[in-house]
Amino acid sequence: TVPKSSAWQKNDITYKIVNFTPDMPRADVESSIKRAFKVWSDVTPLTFTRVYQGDCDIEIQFVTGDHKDNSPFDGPNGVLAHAFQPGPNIGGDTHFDDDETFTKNSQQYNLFLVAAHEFGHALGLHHSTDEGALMYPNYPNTDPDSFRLPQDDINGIQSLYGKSSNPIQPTGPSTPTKCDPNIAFDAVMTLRGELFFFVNRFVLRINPRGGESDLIFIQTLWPSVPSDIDAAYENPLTGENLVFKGNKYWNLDGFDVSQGPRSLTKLGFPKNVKKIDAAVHVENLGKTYFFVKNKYYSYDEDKQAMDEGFPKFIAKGFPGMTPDIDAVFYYRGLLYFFQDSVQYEYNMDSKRIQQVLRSNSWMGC
Amino acid sequence: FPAASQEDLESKYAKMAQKYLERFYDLKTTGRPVGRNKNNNPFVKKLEEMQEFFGLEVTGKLDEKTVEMMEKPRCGVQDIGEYN
Repeated sequence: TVPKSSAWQKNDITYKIVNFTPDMPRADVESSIKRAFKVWSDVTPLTFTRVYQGDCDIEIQFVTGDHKDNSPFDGPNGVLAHAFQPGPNIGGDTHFDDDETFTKNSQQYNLFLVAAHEFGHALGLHHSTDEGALMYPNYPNTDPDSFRLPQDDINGIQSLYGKSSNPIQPTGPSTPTKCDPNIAFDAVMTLRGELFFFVNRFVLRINPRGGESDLIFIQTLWPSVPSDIDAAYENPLTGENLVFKGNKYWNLDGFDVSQGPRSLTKLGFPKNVKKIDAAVHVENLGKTYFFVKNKYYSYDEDKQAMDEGFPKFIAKGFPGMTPDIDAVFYYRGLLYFFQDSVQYEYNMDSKRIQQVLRSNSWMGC
Repeated sequence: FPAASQEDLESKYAKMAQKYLERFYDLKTTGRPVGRNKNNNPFVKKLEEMQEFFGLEVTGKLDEKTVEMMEKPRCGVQDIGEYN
């Protein structure tokens, strides 16, 4: 952050929208800007009031190329916007490069996400090194509708302006670190020889043979797939991956979303199954197992139908395993179950747990 | 097919990287120190600073991942450090 003495020395900030982008209806620009300010006012005592003429603290403009502030824009892509730190005159002012296409949806570039970041600067925040933070310098491919201000940004802004007067203090999501021994995964799947570990908004992409891992926003790879997914598996017979959230699932063809969302009932689940905990395809059996609380279902990929006699108790089909499985994947003849920060290497032939590991044993920590 | 050499990558993206570091890492284009020691090269120093910030491998060289990161759309808040 800037030094506290360089932040706004008042809590009531005014802003003015000087002009509009032709990319969006005016009302959508206004609502995106309003929502971007709310991101910051929700976690601090700051208030933002729009003025229509005269002086204001934060002047908002859509401009192109050289716009006479010694920081010319560069045409489409590249730099999307910039803002000045708090202060009089140009201080706090926020400029959007109108050579970009701004949107209200998840197409690039969502105006709300860009504006929320820039207003962080206009309030005195620098860039963050936290990849999941709003103040990370690169545009995030993340679902704007489910946006929550990350904790890193909350800590930054509250260090300048203090906490919200709300009796329930807001908290935000933290960015997972692969070597955190307490990391718990939402789902794990293989994809064409690589491993994908889903954790809240992110996926950790790892080659099991070693090498670097990447932390990526889920929507960077699959724009229409939501965050916080429940389960995922790869079916090498069809070459497709399926990811699940709630009573819906999406079909992935590599890095394309080929179909979805579709209802769980399409797979033959009874209507009372509202979500599944984990899913895995076992290659040599041609079966996919779905884990729901203390039971599991078996799906025959050849017949494309649920096997009869299911669901069965997990404790019966997988002795040693307990209910509420977070994630599971199949690798080289073995199953790897995840529960909280613990991983169980399971041998289906001997029906025994062979090894108990940390959930992040694949991360090379 | 011959593999593209590191040198090709560096010469291909040198200009882009120079502009990027000038804009976001305050790389000065004048007053370059004399000498061949890489530690004296402000371009390398700024490149290392950028690589460290983004959690990339700090090589001081324009490798593929660094170029990829530089090409990502981003915020251009270069004035925040200088404006008063």
